[in-house]
Amino acid sequence: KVTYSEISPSEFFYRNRDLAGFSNPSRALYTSVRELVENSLDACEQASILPEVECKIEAGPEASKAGDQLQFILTISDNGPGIEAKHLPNAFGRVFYGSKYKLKQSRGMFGMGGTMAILYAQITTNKAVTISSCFDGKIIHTLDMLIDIQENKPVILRHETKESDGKTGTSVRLTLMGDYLRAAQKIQDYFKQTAVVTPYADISLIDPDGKVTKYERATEATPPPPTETKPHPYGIDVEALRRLIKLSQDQSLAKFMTANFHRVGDKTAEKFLSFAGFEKSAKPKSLSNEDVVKFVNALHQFEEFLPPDASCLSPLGEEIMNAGIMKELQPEFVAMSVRPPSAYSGFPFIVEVGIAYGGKQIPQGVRLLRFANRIPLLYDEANDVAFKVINDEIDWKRYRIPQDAPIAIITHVCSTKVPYKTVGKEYLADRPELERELKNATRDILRKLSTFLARKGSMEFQKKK
Amino acid sequence: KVTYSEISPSEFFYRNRDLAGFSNPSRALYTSVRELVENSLDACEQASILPEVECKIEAGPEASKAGDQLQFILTISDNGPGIEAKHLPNAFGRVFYGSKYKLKQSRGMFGMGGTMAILYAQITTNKAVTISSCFDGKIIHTLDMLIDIQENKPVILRHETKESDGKTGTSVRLTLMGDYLRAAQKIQDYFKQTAVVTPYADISLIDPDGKVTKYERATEATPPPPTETKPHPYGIDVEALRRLIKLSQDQSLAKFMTANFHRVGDKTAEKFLSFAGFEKSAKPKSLSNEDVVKFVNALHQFEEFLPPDASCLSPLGEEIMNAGIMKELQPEFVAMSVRPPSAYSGFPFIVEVGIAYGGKQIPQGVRLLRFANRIPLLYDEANDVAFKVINDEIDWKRYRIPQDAPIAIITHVCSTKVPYKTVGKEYLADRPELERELKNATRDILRKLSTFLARKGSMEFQKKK
Ligand SMILES: Nc1ncnc2c1ncn2[C@@H]1O[C@H](COP(=O)(O)OP(=O)(O)OP(=O)(O)O)[C@@H](O)[C@H]1O
Ligand SMILES: Nc1ncnc2c1ncn2[C@@H]1O[C@H](COP(=O)(O)OP(=O)(O)OP(=O)(O)O)[C@@H](O)[C@H]1O
Ligand SMILES: [Mg+2]
Ligand SMILES: [Mg+2]
Repeated sequence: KVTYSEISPSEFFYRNRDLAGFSNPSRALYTSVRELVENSLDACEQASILPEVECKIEAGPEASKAGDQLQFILTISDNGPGIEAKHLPNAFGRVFYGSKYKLKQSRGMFGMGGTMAILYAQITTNKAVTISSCFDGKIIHTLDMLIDIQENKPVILRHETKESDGKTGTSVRLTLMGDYLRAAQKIQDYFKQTAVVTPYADISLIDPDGKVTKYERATEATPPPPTETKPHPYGIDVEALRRLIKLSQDQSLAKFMTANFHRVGDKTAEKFLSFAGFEKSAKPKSLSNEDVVKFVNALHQFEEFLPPDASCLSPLGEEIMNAGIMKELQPEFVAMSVRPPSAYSGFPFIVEVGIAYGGKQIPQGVRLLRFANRIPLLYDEANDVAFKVINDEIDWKRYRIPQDAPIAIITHVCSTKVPYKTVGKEYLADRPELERELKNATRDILRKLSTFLARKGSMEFQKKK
Repeated sequence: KVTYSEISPSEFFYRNRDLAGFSNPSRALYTSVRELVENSLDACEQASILPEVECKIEAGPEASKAGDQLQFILTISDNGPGIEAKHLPNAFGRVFYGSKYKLKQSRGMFGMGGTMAILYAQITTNKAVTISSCFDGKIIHTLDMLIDIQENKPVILRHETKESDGKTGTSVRLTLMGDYLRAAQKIQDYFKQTAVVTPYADISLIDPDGKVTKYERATEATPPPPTETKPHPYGIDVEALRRLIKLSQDQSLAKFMTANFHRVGDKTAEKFLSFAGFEKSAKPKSLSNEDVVKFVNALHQFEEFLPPDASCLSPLGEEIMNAGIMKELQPEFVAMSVRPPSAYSGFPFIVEVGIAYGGKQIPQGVRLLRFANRIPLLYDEANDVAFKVINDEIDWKRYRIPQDAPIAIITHVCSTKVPYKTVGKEYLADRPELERELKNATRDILRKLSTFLARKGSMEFQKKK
């Protein structure tokens, strides 16, 4: 007997939480920390606030022990802009709800990370999450909340307010079954690597023994904030065009194009419309369904659109990357390569690669540290495009770097849309344009290291003589 | 200015269609074929019908050419049980809607594959999908349908009925931008490999040149159908327990356990309840929130639950695997290993591994053919647990198999829940229990091949003497 049912987004990810990075207690603890910290950093940067983020992990009562697992109380607090009270329940209690569904670089993009951490905590300990936020500097709202998983909506158990001392910010406190013993190293690496790419943030980690690890602000220089951008013609499909036409008030196709597409001016619009066989003065809403398809295919064929302008992006920049690498890895030598902007499927991206060599901290061998939109990627290295490039597409021998040399390669990709292959943001797809840029950047830094080693070798040779 | 929005499931996968396997035109064509064929095979098997599936790929009009891409009309038809008219629009026009949200082995599990193929077609060509289905053997319903992506619901443009000649079945015809040139080899491999594990199916592929490739039924023997099973205690979390309690009519915890848990009888229930510190006669609905958590933790700690019974599963079996391998690979030697049932997180699974050696079809070197719930997995091999086992965890030298020997290793995993790492069903996670079973099965078949080669080598030696 075949019976049908519909499930909500939260129900789908409850059943398939492996897809979102909640596959076992140690991984779930790691992913929960990651998702909440990234929310705090996104919020601070979006409001141009120098981030202060605290992550406290406290062991739950001994009685809650279950084998290797234990209840942990995870509290992430920030000095960010806070969330308005009316949005607070949905922001954290609904999957596919958020403020990052825009064409703009940010760590978050799926509208579900924070919600999933809360969902996982709830299904393992049955405890409500406590969220506090102050948006106006006057009133702090505190909610105890559960998620109705079958309905994908928040259930508020308690809502209190009190006066704020003028500060804004958000704090999320949840209780989950985790495995800190297994997760500890990964969590510490996550914070250390976050500090490498976010040296303007003050971050502290308090572990279950009460030990405080501070990653202090190394600089007050922040990268210019990313901005929202219009879609590029190469990224437009039929659905996207139909929606733009529906919303459009433009009275001509030429005006429609300059108003809606990234870097398309009057001249380019006219050239394209003549190439595609449309009247530049035709009304957008007069396009038939066949016209819409013809228009979209022509958009992808036309070769004279300017490539996406990456001024909407916010790369780390050499100064910040250098400061972060020096502070956290303390190497003998650093070199960097920042590639010119590129794009895949109309989405602009910038690749920045750094190499750190020597010093007391870096172990022998080549270690790859991957970042995307300032998020450290600590899992599934072998599946990542950066790993593929470094292992399969670089001819290491030509750089004459000793096999046991202590090396760290740091790759950062920023984009309006990072091509993650999984909802858990574990690794990047091998888009050809991305692969090419990573390859060129890696060759660049290996040449620089090679030169340094040759010079160093000959200097030491001179000394001995 | 921070603005919030909520998006529907179809909107989420429209924006993030890479996650579902629709990353480029050739991959999208492949994934569309895969999702629709798997729906047909699932439906036939569920109704105990010997499957007849036709996949026709016709080139669209020359005028629709756009670079390497072209419009293709993809039509998949089957002799399955059909879909009732009232369910037809939602089955294909809504993401997170389906009949496979049960604890039962089937190819489908996410409730979105067919819908995504239709969505992708629509956003590339703006053409409605045409679906025909006959459920009662009397009336064929034909719908032309679009998906309202922002609302995640079907929009019916046309609905006609006509008399059926007594047959049931379903046909889906959609028009999408694809790249058959690039996808052809993968699509052909998909059908060839599907024939290996489904030798009781009649499958035909008609390519854009009109060429027909038939994979004819090799046997009428079908594996016993899988059955739905109850959840195993090791797979229960707090949310699952709360729901079972809410639905429960049971008057005692002991009755509640035997009624709801897999392979838990009165004795085991009593033992567990005393271990966990509960009254066996207590009413399930009397459990407090703390009790629920205590109950779940104890379920995972109790060591005397019988392991999941795999009688609900439907492995290929040696006969079918042998028939499929012989027919499609025509090797000189075949060996097989069917592992005893195992489980991960309370989900039962069975690993079956075959090895094929020699003959004219198998090229030199080791080729891995992976299957899960009878689906051929043709992408992301390097990320799969089977690849990891074969490359990193097997000591090939001890089997003395020549490096250039022509070998194919065929792995099949069946489970009530296949641990895919992606929505696109590309590869399996390296769950420790799964890894262990694949390793043992692989060693088993390599021993058998090794013995065969030794015997063959000594016989040839005898001949020469
Ligand atoms: N600490 C915070 N400060 C301010 N706003 C926050 C904070 N945490 C979450 N939010 C808001 O809640 C929304 C939902 O967060 P959530 O993590 O679920 O999704 P996301 O960050 O948008 O995307 P992703 O799933 O990729 O993380 C965010 O978009 C943001 O607007
Ligand atoms: N050819 C068919 N014959 C009968 N029923 C079908 C057929 N195709 C689809 N269905 C029904 O439509 C439902 C939705 O199909 P869809 O492919 O979207 O999801 P699914 O198969 O349940 O899961 P998955 O996303 O993993 O494929 C199926 O569960 C099934 O009930
Ligand atoms: Mg987030
Ligand atoms: Mg399906």
